[in-house]
Formats: sequence, C-alpha cells, structure tokens
Amino acid sequence: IYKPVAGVASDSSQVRILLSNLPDIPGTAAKLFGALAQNNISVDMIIQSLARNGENSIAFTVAEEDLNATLETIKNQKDIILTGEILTDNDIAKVSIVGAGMVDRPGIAASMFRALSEKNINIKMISTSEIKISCLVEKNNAKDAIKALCKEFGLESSEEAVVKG
Amino acid sequence: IYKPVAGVASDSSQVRILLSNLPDIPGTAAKLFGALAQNNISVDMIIQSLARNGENSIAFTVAEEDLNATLETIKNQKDIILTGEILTDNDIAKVSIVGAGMVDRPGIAASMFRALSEKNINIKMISTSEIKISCLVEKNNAKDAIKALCKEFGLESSEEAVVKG
Ligand SMILES: C[C@@H](O)[C@H](N)C(=O)O
Ligand SMILES: C[C@@H](O)[C@H](N)C(=O)O
Repeated sequence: IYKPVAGVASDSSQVRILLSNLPDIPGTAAKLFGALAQNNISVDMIIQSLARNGENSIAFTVAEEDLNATLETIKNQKDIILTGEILTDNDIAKVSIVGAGMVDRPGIAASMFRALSEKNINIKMISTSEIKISCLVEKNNAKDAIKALCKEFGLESSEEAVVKG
Repeated sequence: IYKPVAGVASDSSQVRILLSNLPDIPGTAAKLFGALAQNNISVDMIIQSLARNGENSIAFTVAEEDLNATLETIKNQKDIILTGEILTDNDIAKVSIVGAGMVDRPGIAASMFRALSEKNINIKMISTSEIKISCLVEKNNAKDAIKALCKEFGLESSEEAVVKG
C-alpha cells in the first residue's frame, strides 16, 4: 500500500527558549543566531510568527545540555537590546510525521492534529515543511502521541523513523 | 567542494492567514485544518508559536487563488468559537534554503539571516526543519533575497532548486 506518511519520529532531548518583544527590524534574527553560532550552539527548530506593534518573538529549541550556555550567550550578547522576557520550557517533546507523499494531500496535517486531540494531547507549537510536520507536546505525552500517530497513518510502531526531514 | 546548502528556493504564490485568540486546548488545530481539508484546501506552511494566557494564534499559508475559499471555510465552520482576528497578508514570498548537510552545522541559519539583513530585508516569519529553513519576506524582496542567499552559500543562481524539503 502507498503511504503518504513514511515515518513518525520523536525527540525529547530538547528545550524551548522564547525571546519576546524583539525589534521587528532587519538584523535581529541574524544577531541572535549569530551569537549562538559563535558559541557553537546547535539550534534545532526556529519558529517566528507574526509581529505585533513592531515587535516580535522568536522561539527556538536547543539540546537540554546546551541550555545554560544558550542563556549565558543571550545575556552576554550586546547587539540586541533585550527588553522582553526570556522564557524557557523544558517540558517539551517534538513529535513529527515525515513523508514525501504529504505534499499535495490536504488533510494530512488535519489527521495528525486530530489523532493527537483524540488522546487529549495539547499542541504547544507547530512548524512544517513540505515533507515534515512537527509539533511540540508535553514530554509525558510523547509516547501516547507516537502510538496515536503510528495508528493514524498505518505504521508499525517500529517504523518510528529517525528521518531527517 | 562540499556545500551544506544544496539549493535555494522561492515561492511568491502564497498568502498568509493568521487566526488570533484561539483557545489553546486539544482539538483546536484539528478542527481548523479539518475544515480546510474537507474543502480540499491545501495548506503549505503552518506556524504556531507560544500560547499566552490560555490563547494562541495559528498562522498558515495557502495558494493565492484559495484565499476566498479559505476565508469562507473559516467563517462557515461552527466547531471553533472565533473571538479574535482573521489577519490576511498577501505581500509574502517564501524564501528557503535546503540541504541535508545543514543538520549538524550551527551557523547556517545565522548565515541565512545575516545575508538577508545585509540587504535590509525584514524577516516576517520563520519555520525550520532539519533540512530546510524558510523565511517569509515581502514579495518585492524575493529576488534580492534569492540573489543574496545564492551568493552567501556559493550557489549559481541557476541552482535555485525546486526542492521539496
Ligand atoms: C524579528 C526578526 O526576525 C526581524 N524581523 C529580522 O528580520 O531579523
Ligand atoms: C492552539 C492549538 O494548537 C491547540 N493547542 C491544539 O492543540 O489544537
């Protein structure tokens, strides 16, 4: 059978940091991630939604063991004037579905979200690309989420792919 | 030469819709995208950042020609009580860099953001996966953005990949 979703993956090794009230002007994101790169901190997800009143917030995830170095880097950088909050959340797990066949099928994302909502799992953040949809959920929901997604998309739980997508 | 970034792509055919003040409870995203899928509307990017005070906003992009059908679907659905705003932005272009080699290199995202900021291009939204980083910029910045990114990552402008990532 042809399956549009080839694999399901989860990663509970990350923490999420959000910087609020950043100036929504060219260069802000470059300075923030430039400072992290200079300190050799690998960033996984980056999510920036709509600016409101000339300010924006940027959320990103790093490995748990890099949290302190990340917060140090943010505090020590002098390029961005930080007037907002620095919010950390270490109760996150990234659950993803991956598949090249998802691209032209409306409804794959809806099916993923429905499968999670039927287990009463709240979606904390969402980020997508053409072949991958990732949701942040609470860590203790990760196992149930993976089981629900494998069932929804007809995958054996062993097909939990370590797919980069 | 090994290039971590294999291609650069742009897409100016989309519009962005944002629904604000959505209840941050399981099922909200499932209902929204379920309604769109029932009306056969293909969604490209979905971006949801952090909830504040029990409410969240969800931004997503659809093809320009689906905008009216999308707004009709949102207005006609009865599953979600909409108390916030429905904000549309048709001045967007998605510019992306794609490459399997990006995964373990801190600094690729920073380089992308820096290349855009040097051309004074403001980043409206950001969404990433392991092998693809996408930014929404204003439509009239798309060409300059692609040129700057090709230069930054050592790609011929013809390597503007139509890569799904
Ligand atoms: C908020 C931040 O992304 C800003 N708009 C920038 O371009 O860097
Ligand atoms: C806001 C929305 O994503 C909600 N948290 C849900 O799980 O559906």
